[in-house]
Amino acid sequence: KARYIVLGNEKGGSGKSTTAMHLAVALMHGGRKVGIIDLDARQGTLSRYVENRAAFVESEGLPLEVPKLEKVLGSTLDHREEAQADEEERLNAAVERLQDCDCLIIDTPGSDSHLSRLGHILADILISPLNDSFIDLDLLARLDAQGRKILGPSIYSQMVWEQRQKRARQGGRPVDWVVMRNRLSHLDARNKQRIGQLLDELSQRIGFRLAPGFGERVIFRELFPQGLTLLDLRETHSSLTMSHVAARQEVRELLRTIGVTEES
Amino acid sequence: KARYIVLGNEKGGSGKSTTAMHLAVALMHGGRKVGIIDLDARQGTLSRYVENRAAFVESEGLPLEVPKLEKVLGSTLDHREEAQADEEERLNAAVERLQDCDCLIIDTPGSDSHLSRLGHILADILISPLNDSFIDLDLLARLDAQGRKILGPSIYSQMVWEQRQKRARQGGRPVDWVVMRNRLSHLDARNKQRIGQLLDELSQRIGFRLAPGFGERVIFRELFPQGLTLLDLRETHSSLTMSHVAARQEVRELLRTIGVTEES
Ligand SMILES: Nc1ncnc2c1ncn2[C@@H]1O[C@H](COP(=O)(O)OP(=O)(O)OP(=O)(O)O)[C@@H](O)[C@H]1O
Ligand SMILES: Nc1ncnc2c1ncn2[C@@H]1O[C@H](COP(=O)(O)OP(=O)(O)OP(=O)(O)O)[C@@H](O)[C@H]1O
Ligand SMILES: [Mg+2]
Ligand SMILES: [Mg+2]
Repeated sequence: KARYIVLGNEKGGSGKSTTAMHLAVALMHGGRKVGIIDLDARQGTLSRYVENRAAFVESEGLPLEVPKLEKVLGSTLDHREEAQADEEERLNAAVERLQDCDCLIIDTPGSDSHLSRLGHILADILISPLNDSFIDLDLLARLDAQGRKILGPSIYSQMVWEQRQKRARQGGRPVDWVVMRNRLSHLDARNKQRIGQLLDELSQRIGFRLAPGFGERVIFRELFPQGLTLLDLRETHSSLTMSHVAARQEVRELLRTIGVTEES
Repeated sequence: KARYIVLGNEKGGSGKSTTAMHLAVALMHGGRKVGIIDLDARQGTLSRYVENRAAFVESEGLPLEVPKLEKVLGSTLDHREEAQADEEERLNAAVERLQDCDCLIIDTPGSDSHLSRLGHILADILISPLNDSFIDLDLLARLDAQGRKILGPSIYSQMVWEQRQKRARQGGRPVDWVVMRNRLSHLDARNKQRIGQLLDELSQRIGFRLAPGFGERVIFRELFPQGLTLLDLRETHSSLTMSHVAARQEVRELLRTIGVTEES
């Protein structure tokens, strides 16, 4: 049975699509057959990333895998109930078309949507990237004015809770929720430490595991036009910098945290 | 007549809410009466920022202004046309309640929504923050695989174009569209230069002005729990670092670019 890895966080720009692509490439390098479902298909960052890859691999004749891609757009039907039924049907059809994959990676938008909630119910593993910022943290939990005490859950953790309940009611295995710090600064140690402590405490209270995360590195974003990631650089014989080596290690750590080994 | 400044970019996490708050505080320090309309009210980053400010100013007895705040949530009506009419009516009512303000700042979500489009039509000045990344650029324009040639507009620039047309048809003054680079890295000069060149070219082709933008600085995000910005630090007698001084200058540059002087 395929494993479903969902990238979710209602906070925009936290790194969902970037992380999704790096995971997909890491799993393909490990010999797995990977399918991608883009539930943020209007913005379509992940779809474009994959399409850029397909075009570049073809034009350069590179020996690189390209994941199968299914885009599921929001419904254009005017009545909410009909639109939701239409979305559910098209998502199920997309899943059906990817049933020969070992692993499905599902990207969701940085906002609340019916498709996103459906995606969250499918998650065996839910990965939520997070900028190291009180603004991003605010969607996970309400804090006091000093930013020290946790006052209660917030809109995204409540949404996750609701979907976990629905999945349990449908007899599904529990969702393994992993929160991952992203774009970690190499400079401001104080802010980093404060956010780190709050996340440790939050993980106990809200029920998620913490992954080590990704640093702020330009290599995570500069290969988007070619659809490549730093993991592909071996094939294209480019030279690796210190930051590339560190970034590769960070991707490997994430795979280890979610219990998926690189080699299949 | 009040000036309407809209923060818009369908790309999530580009810095809309952060920029909105810093503009609001800069304008209040300049003696203007500022109203805020949050069209991303479910996520509500700007609303929370303002509410945190109100609570902190009250509990500490600080001599700081707090902007008037109007939240406009998405409609819960089931039929699309009725929902859109409901949203338009509530947005107009919010604008009405802020008519004694000199300046209205409108924050929009990092996704496409009917409320966001309505907000864009109201814009005298539209400010679009942008991460210095090909991923963010992809929503403004399609590029070739080398990331060098502009192939055509993309979903967000098309949406802006449509709203500008609607506004022109309603007899409104043209929207002054300003794109602002945000979270500029102090390190990767090569990526920065490539994106800079593309933006220069894009601004001619798509019709926007470029603002100098904000650097990646932790001061832009660490005061969120208190609802403060670096502009308020004078009042709270904290010591200013080099980064604070640079950040203050960046906010001043943005005000100059949009033609709003600090002192009213
Ligand atoms: N570790 C990283 N280092 C440097 N830049 C990064 C990193 N992760 C993401 N980015 C950049 O941050 C921005 C947001 O990332 P991304 O688009 O993947 O987030 P998202 O959560 O998918 O956003 P949305 O909510 O719009 O779907 C992009 O410009 C991306 O290039
Ligand atoms: N100049 C900056 N320096 C450092 N961090 C920044 C800067 N601008 C924004 N951030 C951080 O980047 C993240 C995204 O910013 P923000 O939430 O303002 O963007 P947004 O466009 O409003 O996002 P959304 O699409 O979710 O509404 C936040 O964690 C914020 O603290
Ligand atoms: Mg995304
Ligand atoms: Mg925002």
